[in-house]
Amino acid sequence: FLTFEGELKWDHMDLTYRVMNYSPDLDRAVIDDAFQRAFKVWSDVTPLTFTQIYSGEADIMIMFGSQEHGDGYPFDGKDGLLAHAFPPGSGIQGDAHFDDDEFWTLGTGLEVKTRYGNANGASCHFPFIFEGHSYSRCITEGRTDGMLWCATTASYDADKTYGFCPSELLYTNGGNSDGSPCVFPFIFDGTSYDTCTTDGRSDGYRWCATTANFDQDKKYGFCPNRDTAVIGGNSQGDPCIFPFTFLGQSYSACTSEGRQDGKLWCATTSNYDTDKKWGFCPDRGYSIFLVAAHEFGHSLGLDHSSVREALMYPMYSYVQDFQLHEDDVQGIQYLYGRGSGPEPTPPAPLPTEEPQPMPTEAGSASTTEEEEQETLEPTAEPSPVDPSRDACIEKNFDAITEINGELHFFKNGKYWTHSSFWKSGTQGAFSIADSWPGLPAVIDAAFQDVLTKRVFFFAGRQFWVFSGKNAVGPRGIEKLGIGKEAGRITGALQRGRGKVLLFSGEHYWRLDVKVQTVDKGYPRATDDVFTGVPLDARNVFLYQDKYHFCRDSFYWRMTPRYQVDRVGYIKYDLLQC
Amino acid sequence: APLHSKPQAVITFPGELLSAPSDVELAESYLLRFGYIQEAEARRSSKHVSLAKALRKMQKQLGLEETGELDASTLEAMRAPRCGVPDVGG
Repeated sequence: FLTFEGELKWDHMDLTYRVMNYSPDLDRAVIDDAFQRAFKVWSDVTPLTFTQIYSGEADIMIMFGSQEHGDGYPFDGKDGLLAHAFPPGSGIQGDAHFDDDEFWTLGTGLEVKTRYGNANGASCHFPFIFEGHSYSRCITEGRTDGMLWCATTASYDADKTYGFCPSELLYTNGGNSDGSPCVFPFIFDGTSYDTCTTDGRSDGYRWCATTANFDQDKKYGFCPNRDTAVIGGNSQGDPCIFPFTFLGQSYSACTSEGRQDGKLWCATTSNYDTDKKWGFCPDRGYSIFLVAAHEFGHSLGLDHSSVREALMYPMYSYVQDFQLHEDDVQGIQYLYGRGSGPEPTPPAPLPTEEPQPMPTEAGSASTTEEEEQETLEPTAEPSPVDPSRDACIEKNFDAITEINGELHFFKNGKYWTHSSFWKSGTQGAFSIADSWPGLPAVIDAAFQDVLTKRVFFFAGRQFWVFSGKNAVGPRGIEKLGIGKEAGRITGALQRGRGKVLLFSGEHYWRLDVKVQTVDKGYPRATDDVFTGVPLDARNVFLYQDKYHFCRDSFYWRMTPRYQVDRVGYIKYDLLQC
Repeated sequence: APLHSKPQAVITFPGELLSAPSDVELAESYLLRFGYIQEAEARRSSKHVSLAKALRKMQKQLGLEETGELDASTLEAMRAPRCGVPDVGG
């Protein structure tokens, strides 16, 4: 981090700010809320407090302006320079200016004003949480009438405020209906649909009927996807298809590769190299919250950081779940100290209870004292700075799987890795959100496709496919052909040749990873094939070429010939605590 | 400091031909605007001013590979939307 020359800083902690004018891109309340959250980023880690005033001279005066706006430091129209701010002091010092020629959003695109519901016309808040899942678009989930709705706060589960999304979102394009709106429900192939669907198509395009019965009337159109409907190119209005191939590389998000103007584009088929179909990605704008948090850092005395991931890095990049970087914290605390926040939570004490007796077969846990002594590994006292201690005191991991040669243990938003090859052993806890942005804190299962190295994550009835940090999802597992009898996926076993077994309850499905559809003839009963392992296993995964089924503190290891050859303790054998 | 006028010096990059004029103009403007080269420094120099040093400074500040050349990643960084506060100087 850097501070300004002379280490300019405020000489008082109770700072005031005043918003002089507002961008027309967002509601005043949304902007006020964004600024308040941006100041809270800094007040959370310092003794500073921020109070909004509505008249007179505040310490930090905030305004929107374009081109030359009175301070001799002109903006430059759309894009380029986004904002600037002055270091602490009197007069113009401390003030923050935002370029009014930018398209200000919350970083995810157009604002959607709701109708009816109970939010009095407030705008959708993207993303929002509904039934534990995160959504960045209007949805029909939870409704039987096909009406699109959204939450107007970050969590519908907590706040219950919502509204309906404008029906213009469902006006179709293409097809044979000249832009008529979708009709829900509609009948296709004898089944009733209350949302747009890709069923019946092999190109992944979402469509809907524009009458109540497609089977009878054959009238349809493609559903607009506000998130990814392209602009211009040669595919106006068509949705981006992710992933797509460009110059032999796979892309799961819009990219500026191949362009010199920095504009983001995507392919509208899965292979640009062969099909050459493309368009520009819709403008998601710039997050007023993120830019404001950065500028307020200047207002408080921080200069630009050279740490790419830091908030005070000069270039803009959107992040969905923002967290202040350690470099930013060190910088601001260097100037103002730490504040009266709570001390870090001391590490949990070591468990003192006796280990459970080792089970002798699936479902039973009886053993003799001699067997107990024979099977228990020596439990050496961990060193005071043993980084694997946290993983060693966890019970009942949400998911366990091998990724890039390392066993990953997931629990409540965190994960640990264990390598039996490196001396480093168990490492972590790491943040799931940092490594795979957009995933919920609790995942049920995961597996890595051996061929493409993509990682599939499952939570509830949703799944995500990650290439690095780029994700496609969430999508419903019904897209894979898994029926409603599966509440959640509890584990996965790679079987080679592009096939993966997905377990749920006492059944499993065989997934063709390439086409992302389960094979015919499934589900099948787990104990028809996998005899001797618990049918209520919490985790199922492949590791070192053997199948592992976990329940409580134990795992059952099975050979590819379906023979259980070991039952052991997860933490002593797999984590090597 | 705000740019009152474009620098008069002709900028060259050691060891390679000039890129397309628009790239050079972009680099000139960027390096001056964000404090990697001072106007006085550009005026003091002869007509041909090496900016390798300024580019290296910028590349180091932004966490790029320090080539001293106007390569693709440097140009991409110069085109990226950003804060208007200079990286160097007051």
